Amino acid sequence: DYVVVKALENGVSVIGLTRGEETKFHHTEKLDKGEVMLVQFTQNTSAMKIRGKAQILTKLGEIMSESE
Amino acid sequence: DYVVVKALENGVSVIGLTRGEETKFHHTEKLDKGEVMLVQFTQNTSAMKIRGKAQILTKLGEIMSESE
Amino acid sequence: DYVVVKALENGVSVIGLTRGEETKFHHTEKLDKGEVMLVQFTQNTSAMKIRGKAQILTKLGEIMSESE
Amino acid sequence: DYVVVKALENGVSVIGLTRGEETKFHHTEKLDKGEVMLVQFTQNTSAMKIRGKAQILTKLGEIMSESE
Amino acid sequence: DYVVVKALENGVSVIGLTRGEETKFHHTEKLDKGEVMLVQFTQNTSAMKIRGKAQILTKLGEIMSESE
Amino acid sequence: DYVVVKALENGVSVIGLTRGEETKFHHTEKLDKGEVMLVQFTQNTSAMKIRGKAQILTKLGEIMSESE
Amino acid sequence: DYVVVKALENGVSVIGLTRGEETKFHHTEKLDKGEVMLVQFTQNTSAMKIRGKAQILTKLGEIMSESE
Amino acid sequence: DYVVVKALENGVSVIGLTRGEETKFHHTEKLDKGEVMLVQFTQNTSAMKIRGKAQILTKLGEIMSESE
Amino acid sequence: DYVVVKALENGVSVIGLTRGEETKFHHTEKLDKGEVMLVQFTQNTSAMKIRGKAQILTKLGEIMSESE
Amino acid sequence: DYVVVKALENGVSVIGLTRGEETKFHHTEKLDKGEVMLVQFTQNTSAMKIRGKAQILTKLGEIMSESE
Amino acid sequence: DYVVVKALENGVSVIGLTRGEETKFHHTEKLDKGEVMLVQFTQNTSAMKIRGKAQILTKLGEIMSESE
Ligand SMILES: N[C@@H](Cc1c[nH]c2ccccc12)C(=O)O
Ligand SMILES: N[C@@H](Cc1c[nH]c2ccccc12)C(=O)O
Ligand SMILES: N[C@@H](Cc1c[nH]c2ccccc12)C(=O)O
Ligand SMILES: N[C@@H](Cc1c[nH]c2ccccc12)C(=O)O
Ligand SMILES: N[C@@H](Cc1c[nH]c2ccccc12)C(=O)O
Ligand SMILES: N[C@@H](Cc1c[nH]c2ccccc12)C(=O)O
Ligand SMILES: N[C@@H](Cc1c[nH]c2ccccc12)C(=O)O
Ligand SMILES: N[C@@H](Cc1c[nH]c2ccccc12)C(=O)O
Ligand SMILES: N[C@@H](Cc1c[nH]c2ccccc12)C(=O)O
Ligand SMILES: N[C@@H](Cc1c[nH]c2ccccc12)C(=O)O
Ligand SMILES: N[C@@H](Cc1c[nH]c2ccccc12)C(=O)O
Repeated sequence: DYVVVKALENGVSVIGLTRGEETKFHHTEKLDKGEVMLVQFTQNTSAMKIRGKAQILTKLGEIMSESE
Repeated sequence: DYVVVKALENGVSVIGLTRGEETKFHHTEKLDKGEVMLVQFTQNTSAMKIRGKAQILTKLGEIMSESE
Repeated sequence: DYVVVKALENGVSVIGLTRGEETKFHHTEKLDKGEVMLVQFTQNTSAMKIRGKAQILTKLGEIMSESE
Repeated sequence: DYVVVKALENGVSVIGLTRGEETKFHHTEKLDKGEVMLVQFTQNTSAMKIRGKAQILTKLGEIMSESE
Repeated sequence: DYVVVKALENGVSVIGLTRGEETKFHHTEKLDKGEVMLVQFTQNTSAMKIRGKAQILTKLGEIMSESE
Repeated sequence: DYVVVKALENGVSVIGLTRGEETKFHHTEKLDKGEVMLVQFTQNTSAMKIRGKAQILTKLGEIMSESE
Repeated sequence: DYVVVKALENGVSVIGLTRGEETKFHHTEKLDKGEVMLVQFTQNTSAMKIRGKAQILTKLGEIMSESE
Repeated sequence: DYVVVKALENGVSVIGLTRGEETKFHHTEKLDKGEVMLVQFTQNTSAMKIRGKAQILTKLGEIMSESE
Repeated sequence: DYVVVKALENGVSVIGLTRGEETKFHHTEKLDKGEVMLVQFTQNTSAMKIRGKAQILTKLGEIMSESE
Repeated sequence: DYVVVKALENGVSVIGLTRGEETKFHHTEKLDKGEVMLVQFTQNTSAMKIRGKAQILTKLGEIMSESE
Repeated sequence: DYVVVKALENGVSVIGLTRGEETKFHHTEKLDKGEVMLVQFTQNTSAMKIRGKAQILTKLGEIMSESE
């Protein structure tokens, strides 16, 4: 399982949260406008958070994250 | 299996409930308006609860949680 | 396998029944109106019961539970 | 594999029959009108019987049980 | 794999035949009119026979058994 | 894998042939008109033969056997 | 994987060829007109040959064998 | 995986080529007009060749071999 | 996984390339016009090359190779 | 799982990020205009980043990365 | 998983990149115009690059590589 994130503005964050008993941020990848990132769920990542304006493709459909 | 939650207001809670004989909250992730979270069912999480106004994509279809 | 339950009134109960030779209630989760819960079948839960008015999404289709 | 049973009258019975060489009732769950139950086939349950008026969702289609 | 049998008259028989070198009846479940039974193929049951008037849902389609 | 056989006349035979180096009849089940049988391929049965007038549902489609 | 053969004339042959380094006939089943046979590929059978006029259902489609 | 070959003339050859480092013919089955053969890929056969006029059903579609 | 190659002229080559660290030709099968070959990817073959005019059926669609 | 990247300008970067507790760039492949790259998720690569103008085919749909 | 590459000009390169911590070219196969190559992802190949004018069939759709 992977998802696709395309930044629609500078400074979009793709955040990985830890798998296991604890849930905390283990990595934040910053994207510039137009960059595309493809990220898997992994042994270390069981949740993700997306901040900033981005187009997100998932197997459950497409969705847009928005900045405040 | 993962689900997608997009907060439609500030303060949306995505709550993970423990797998096993006991069922209790092990983590609550707060989302600001527009943020998108992707969360898996895991070895530690066999149920989830969503509070506040959010758009939720699941393999069983799309549904909206609402705040009181 | 998971199912999605959206409470359409306060006090909806999502009840987990034990897997194994015995069948009894091991957990009751109360939902307030508008809250959404996603629950898996697990090693501890092989049956569920839903009381109160709720919208239920399952892989077999959508169904509504109703209160008396 | 699970099935969904919605009671359309009080006193609907969802009966689990034992897996193995012997076939007998191991549990009867009574449902009130409007209650919904989701039940799996399990290591202990290889057959089920439904008595009373109920709507039943299965992967083979929807069917109604009726009371005499 | 399971099949669904709805009795359309009293006295419908759902018969389980043994798996293995021998083929004989190991259980006959009697159904009253309107009752619905869901039965799996199992380690003990590799064939079934249905006597009496019933509606039968299978993954190969729907079929009616009829009484003489 | 299972197939469904509905007898359209009395005396329909559903014959199981042995799996392995030898191919011979290990069981013949006689069906009366209207009776429905559901039979799996198994560790003991790798071929079947149907004699007499019957409706047969298979994953490859529906077919009718006819008596001479 | 199984195939379905319906004899459209008397004397149709369903021939099993051996799996392994050698390829030879291990069994020939004769069918009378109207009889239906369902045959699997097995540990002993990795090829089949059909002689005489028959309707053959396979997962790749339906085909008719014809006699000279 | 199996394929279906129907001979449209006498003398059609269905040739099995060996699996492994070497590639050579291990068996040639001759078909008379109208005969149908069903052949699997196996531990001994990783390629096949068809000579003469035949109708061939494969999971990739239907194709005709032709004689010179 | 297999592919189907039908020669549309004499002298079509179906070439198998070795699996592993090295990539070289391990076998070339020559086809006459009208002959059909079915070839698997195997433990020894992880790439193939087709020279000459041929019709090629693959799970990704149909394609024609052409001679210079 | 693999994705397809076609460079629509010179200097497109396909970046592999490490699997595991740490997330860092382990390889950057530069593409010239018109070149096509097919890249898998692997034991070493659990995330990818694409910079510059490219057409990207994924199982979740097609998307374009853009340069600033 | 395999992909299909048809050279639309002489000198098309199908390049295999190594699986593992290092990413480098392990093989370049040159194709003449009209030749078709079918290549798998393997234990040694986790990425590929195509240079020159070619038609490429993948499970994610068809795409053309172009020469400068
Ligand atoms: N090293 C991380 C890379 C990663 C995968 N998915 C992610 C999502 C967000 C941030 C980082 C990641 C991991 O293997 O899990
Ligand atoms: N550490 C948690 C992260 C998580 C996954 N799904 C969740 C749902 C809600 C809250 C936290 C989570 C886990 O692996 O289970
Ligand atoms: N601890 C419970 C959580 C749970 C899953 N599904 C449920 C349904 C109802 C109530 C509780 C649950 C379990 O792992 O089984
Ligand atoms: N304890 C039972 C619960 C159950 C599952 N499916 C059922 C159907 C009917 C009655 C009880 C059940 C079991 O695990 O098997
Ligand atoms: N004890 C039986 C129950 C059963 C399953 N399928 C049946 C069909 C018919 C009669 C009984 C059954 C078994 O596990 O096999
Ligand atoms: N005892 C037999 C029952 C059976 C299954 N399929 C059949 C078909 C025909 C006759 C008997 C059977 C077996 O397990 O194999
Ligand atoms: N004993 C044979 C039965 C059989 C299966 N498929 C066949 C096809 C043709 C003839 C016989 C058979 C076997 O197990 O292989
Ligand atoms: N003995 C051969 C039979 C066979 C299977 N597929 C074939 C194709 C061609 C010729 C023979 C065969 C084998 O098991 O492999
Ligand atoms: N002996 C070869 C046969 C083969 C399979 N696919 C091929 C493609 C081309 C040439 C030969 C082959 C092998 O098992 O791999
Ligand atoms: N020996 C190589 C053959 C190969 C497969 N796919 C490729 C793609 C490009 C170049 C070579 C190849 C391997 O098994 O991996
Ligand atoms: N050696 C790398 C090759 C690779 C696969 N996917 C990639 C994506 C980007 C960059 C390199 C790669 C690996 O096996 O993981």
